[in-house]
Amino acid sequence: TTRTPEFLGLDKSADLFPESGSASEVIIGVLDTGIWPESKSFDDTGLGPIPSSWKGECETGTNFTSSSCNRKLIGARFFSKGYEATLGPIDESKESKSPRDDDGHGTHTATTAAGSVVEGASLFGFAEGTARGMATRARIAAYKVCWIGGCFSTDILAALDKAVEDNVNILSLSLGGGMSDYYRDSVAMGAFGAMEKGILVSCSAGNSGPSPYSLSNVAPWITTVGAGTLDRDFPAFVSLGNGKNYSGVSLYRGDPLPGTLLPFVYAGNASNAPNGNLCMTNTLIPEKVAGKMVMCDRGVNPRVQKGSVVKAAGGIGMVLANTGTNGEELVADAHLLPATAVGQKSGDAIKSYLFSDHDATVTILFEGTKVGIQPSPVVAAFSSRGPNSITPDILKPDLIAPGVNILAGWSGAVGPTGLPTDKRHVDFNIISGTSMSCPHISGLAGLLKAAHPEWSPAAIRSALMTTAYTNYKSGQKIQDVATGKPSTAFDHGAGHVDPVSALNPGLIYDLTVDDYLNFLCAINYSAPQISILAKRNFTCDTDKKYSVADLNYPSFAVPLQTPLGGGGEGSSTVVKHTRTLTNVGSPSTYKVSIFSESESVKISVEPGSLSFSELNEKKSFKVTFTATSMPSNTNIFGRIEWSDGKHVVGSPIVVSWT
Amino acid sequence: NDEERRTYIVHMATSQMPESFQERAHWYDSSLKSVSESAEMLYKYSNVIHGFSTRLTAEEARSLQGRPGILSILEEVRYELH
Repeated sequence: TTRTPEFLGLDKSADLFPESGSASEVIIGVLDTGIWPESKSFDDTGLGPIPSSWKGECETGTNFTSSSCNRKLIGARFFSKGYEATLGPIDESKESKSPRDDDGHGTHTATTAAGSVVEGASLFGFAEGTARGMATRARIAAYKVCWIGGCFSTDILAALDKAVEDNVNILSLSLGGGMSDYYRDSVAMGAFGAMEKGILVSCSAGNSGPSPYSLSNVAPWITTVGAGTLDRDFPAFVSLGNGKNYSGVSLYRGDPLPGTLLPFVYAGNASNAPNGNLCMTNTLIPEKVAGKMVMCDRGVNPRVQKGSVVKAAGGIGMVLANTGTNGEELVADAHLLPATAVGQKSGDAIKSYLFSDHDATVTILFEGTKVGIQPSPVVAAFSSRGPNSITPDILKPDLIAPGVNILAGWSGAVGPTGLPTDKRHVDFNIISGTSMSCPHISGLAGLLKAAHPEWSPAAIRSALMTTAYTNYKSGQKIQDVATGKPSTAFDHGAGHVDPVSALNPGLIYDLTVDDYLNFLCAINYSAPQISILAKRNFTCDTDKKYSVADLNYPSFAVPLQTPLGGGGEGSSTVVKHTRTLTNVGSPSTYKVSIFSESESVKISVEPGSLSFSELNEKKSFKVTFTATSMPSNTNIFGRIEWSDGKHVVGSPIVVSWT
Repeated sequence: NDEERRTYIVHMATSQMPESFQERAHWYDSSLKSVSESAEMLYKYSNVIHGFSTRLTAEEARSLQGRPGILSILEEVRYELH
């Protein structure tokens, strides 16, 4: 990626992270659409021999041989038996029956996590710079599980099974599927097995935001990653015939528009289809569109396809307007015709002009790449949001990372829009999604693993979470682009990742396999349900009191019930959580600070001070939440911070009433 | 359609494997063959879960569910890229 290393402070702190040795021992497994091995991001210059721990393979198949791998891309496998069992044999004229990536997504995620340094990277000159993965010296193992028809659970489980056997250290999964109990969800089950072997599993949170309860991959042994923006934009202004200008974004690079205002029509008025405004395939009337700029509404079909539909109908350009679903979030695309995307407010204003002037005209002014955009990061509207619908007592997402307009490696088999009509070939592409934020965390977790090989997956996640930030340097809270207001822990979890701070967190909240098994007892899973995950007989002790509140998680979620009828005003509920901190720094004394945004919840921590004299020393504390009854759907947010003056170990708090 | 085959992931309780079997794979095979002569295994899982995946009719799946050592039988789920 370009820009994200600078945005995350990795460029200024390069000497803090191991450059060789342990860094090149870390292996990141990526389950995705495969890999394009010819990408410059897989150049293995300067890398030593493949780690001796590696047991994987470079499988052969369509246009992929064992020599496709090297000392950077050390493994590549494909899993298609489940896919083929359901949908029939793979059509090798359309997709490679091999680890080869015909889609681009897998190459993008793998290079984001651990791509080598490539100078002069860009997409048509956009986002130009030196591209690199987060963990430049880590090794990559690609596991192709996603095909044209989707990613099947049997194949995903097989890939996870093999990745564990191959000895990967980190697993990155930028995929998800609905919401189901952990003993029914293949990703959760596979991740549990990986976690048992000391592998950190990082998963995307999903792109179903900003609706609440829209998260996937919420198991507590998974690191769940939401998406935020960078300080980079690709402005392309809409200039109307009435003299007004509106901000938009675009990655269009091609024949420029004529330097004059052009006739402008709303797609909904150039179609006989009831949803003509969406510019779906074959819905525009060419006679009404030919030679004109067309305004389309976002939604239902892919954004780039709308541009293709306008072009096919004879349109010469497109203005793509967000609707309420996306608000003011602007996602740039490498459209096949001159086009720009505008937010809902601008879109509404442009529509007013279009509806009021039968001779409306417009042009688009493309401005290239701009950096230093503030505020940044902001939470992406599409990033899935809490609460956690499976276990509301575990706050998810865990944190956010860059996931909007991310430049990274791409497949040579497909153009940047992914459309069949797009015959352009690019080495790098710019795309958005929690798919893009997840491998940022996977790579950063790889850096931490290299720096602290002894840390457990939970310790690495704790370091990433407790050092994440929730405020800009100005002190203002990180914004949510969906609302334009401050985001909450349901949007950003513990906050935005700060890898330099995560390297030296001071204290960590650690978790063992037994802790997770006790968690399963606490959520009342039956013995067979637990056995599915544990892979052995495991019976909860009937004499023991299990509580989710005691899972040593680096965040606090306190779901409460509003009394039936909404009464009970004045009555209070007391909930106690227990946590244990492990010292991973120098001897020090930490003092607690408590922040609550409402008097309705009183939070106390006992003891208020913890002294650590040795490395790995553990100290426990209790948090008491005393909450008065509130109407359902009330959420109160807060924060607990332990600090010794040098480190700040922060945890978000959410108290919610349903 | 009861005759239609669907893909299932079968979770096995290996602690309940009869002593007559030396290897899990043989036990999985035997369990599967007890409900379907024609069904083939897609994958055997040995690290992150214990079990296998296969194609079964609804009746075969119900029958397998009742066999000793079967923890659960879950139908294939399609996931999507984010």
